[in-house]
Amino acid sequence: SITEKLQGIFKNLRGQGKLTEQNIEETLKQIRASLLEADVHLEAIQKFLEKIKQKSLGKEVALSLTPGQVFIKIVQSELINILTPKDKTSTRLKFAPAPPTLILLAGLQGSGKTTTAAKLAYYYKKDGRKPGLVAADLIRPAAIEQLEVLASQIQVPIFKPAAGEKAIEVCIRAVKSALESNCNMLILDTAGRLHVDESMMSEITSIAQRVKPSNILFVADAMAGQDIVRVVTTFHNKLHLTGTILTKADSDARGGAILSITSTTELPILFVGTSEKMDGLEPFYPDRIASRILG
Amino acid sequence: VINYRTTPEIDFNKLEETLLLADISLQTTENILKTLKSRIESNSSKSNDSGFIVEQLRQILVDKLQINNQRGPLSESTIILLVGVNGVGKTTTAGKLAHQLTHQGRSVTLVAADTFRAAAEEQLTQWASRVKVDIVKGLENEAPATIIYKVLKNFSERTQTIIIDTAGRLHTRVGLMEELKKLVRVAEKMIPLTMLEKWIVLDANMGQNAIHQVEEFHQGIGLTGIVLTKVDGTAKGGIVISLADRFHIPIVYLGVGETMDDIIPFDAQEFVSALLP
Ligand SMILES: Nc1nc2c(ncn2[C@@H]2O[C@H](COP(=O)(O)OP(=O)(O)OP(=O)(O)O)[C@@H](O)[C@H]2O)c(=O)[nH]1
Ligand SMILES: Nc1nc2c(ncn2[C@@H]2O[C@H](COP(=O)(O)OP(=O)(O)OP(=O)(O)O)[C@@H](O)[C@H]2O)c(=O)[nH]1
Ligand SMILES: [Mg+2]
Ligand SMILES: [Mg+2]
Repeated sequence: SITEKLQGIFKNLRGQGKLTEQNIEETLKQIRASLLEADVHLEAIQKFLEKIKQKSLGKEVALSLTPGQVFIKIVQSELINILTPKDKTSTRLKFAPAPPTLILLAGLQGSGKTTTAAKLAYYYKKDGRKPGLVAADLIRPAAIEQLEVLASQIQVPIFKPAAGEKAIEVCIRAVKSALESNCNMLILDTAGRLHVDESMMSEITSIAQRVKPSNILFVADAMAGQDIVRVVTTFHNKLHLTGTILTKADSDARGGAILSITSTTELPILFVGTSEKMDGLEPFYPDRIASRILG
Repeated sequence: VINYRTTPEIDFNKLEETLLLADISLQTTENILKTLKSRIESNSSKSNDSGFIVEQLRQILVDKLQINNQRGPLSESTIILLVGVNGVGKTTTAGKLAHQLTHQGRSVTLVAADTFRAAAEEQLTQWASRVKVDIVKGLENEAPATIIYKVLKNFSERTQTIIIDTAGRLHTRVGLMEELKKLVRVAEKMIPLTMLEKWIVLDANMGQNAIHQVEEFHQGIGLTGIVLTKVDGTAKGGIVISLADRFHIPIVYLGVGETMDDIIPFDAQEFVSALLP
């Protein structure tokens, strides 16, 4: 792990009074290697190392600590700092002043949107709310059936497209009839799409503009690599995302993607997916994710 | 001694960046650049020729993908088992592959061995009707190993191509990996090993975790191929270069979209051209 590596590098710096450009150079290289292995974006790493350097140069090392220990603390706290939003309330869902509260899910193909939609419904149902699911993926074979099965598992109402209805139309209809269907919250599941697919990006942008959800969440796969920053930036520019959800965090993927996403967009991370089951959704804890990114 | 960092036309920092941003691991990137530098040194007259340098880099990458990574054509009767973690594109690949292999004149059957995920069978059934191919589904609560056993019992006499779609599973889930190993043991007892293909499906958007996935699946069941999907996005899928280096499992197909025609046989030259800007 990086903490072990850092301990190792700093063994021979014991007794040195200060952290200097020379003695941290090698360590910064090790951290860069570890963060690349964790799939943190190259530019986010650059930015991170700059911050670490600033914070550590010239720092006096108390006699009770080794330079390595001081350094590790700086690295850990900076990671947690990036992952923690400035506004603490932003990690909670925005509830609409007048119901229904809307949550629009967006993301690449296969990232876990449909499963997450149902998990969110289950989570907020247990929280005493009245969520409904909207099946707005008209592209993937059996996408509607998939959400239907999950909706019945958790006993939550579902709005499915009528014959010939388009994705935006089922969303509009669901919003209009939410209250009469006893729903004060709607979670809109959309088709997976590429950020570079103009017609699909325009579809979801129209949905967002029309129904004005107070929550537009990007669903990101924990095993995503370097390109995810480009993807999320595009989604963010078009949709004005309000937050992210990290899925498949139960894998052994280090999850550096979420660090890059958060470092670039400063979007709050609302939830983490931790299994395929309906209760596999947890609120986001910065320190847990920080320690797994470090390795 | 050539100082690469001040060579105006070729900036090695930029090259390193390009490779890393393509999801090529740091270790693989460093050894690629080391090989590149030694080629430039043994051709010192070309040390400022950026065209020469890029061509050498291209060749290094193509070699990594091709050497020890070639595979012959599929056998006349073949069983293709598609495995991999959640959401990578196994079911969609099964459908596309069924379409492509039908067009090659084969008689293809799809097998829905994902009995776990919501509407997984429905999804493959819709694919089967789309590409006009037979599909075998299990009975209520039937285990994947049983479904496969039944399919392979009827397999022996005809020349046939069978494509088996399995449930997404994280390589870290011991129980699910055991289920998969059992599936493969059943298959290996019933058909000649030369007919059994075990392909892992990887998503081009994935980072370094792909290495752990291949490691575990390969150790568990012995992979004979890699399918890389979602290459139509902007992720480069460079992780396959590190995989080629380490595992020598051939890349068989690329998924380039969501419709039935969006699958192409892997070509190292084209793949590398798309990777280098
Ligand atoms: N282990 C694990 N699996 C997950 C998690 N979230 C989703 N999955 C699985 O990932 C796969 C893809 O999930 P979906 O919900 O179908 O993904 P999607 O984004 O809706 O896919 P598209 O609609 O095709 O874009 C399924 O097998 C899910 O069970 C998670 O947090 N952990
Ligand atoms: N753009 C693009 N999308 C793809 C490609 N292959 C699959 N997909 C999409 O990725 C999503 C997931 O595909 P599936 O075939 O359901 O993936 P899977 O591996 O079977 O998922 P699980 O069974 O849940 O583990 C779907 O929306 C597919 O349409 C590809 O090559 N390009
Ligand atoms: Mg979906
Ligand atoms: Mg599937």
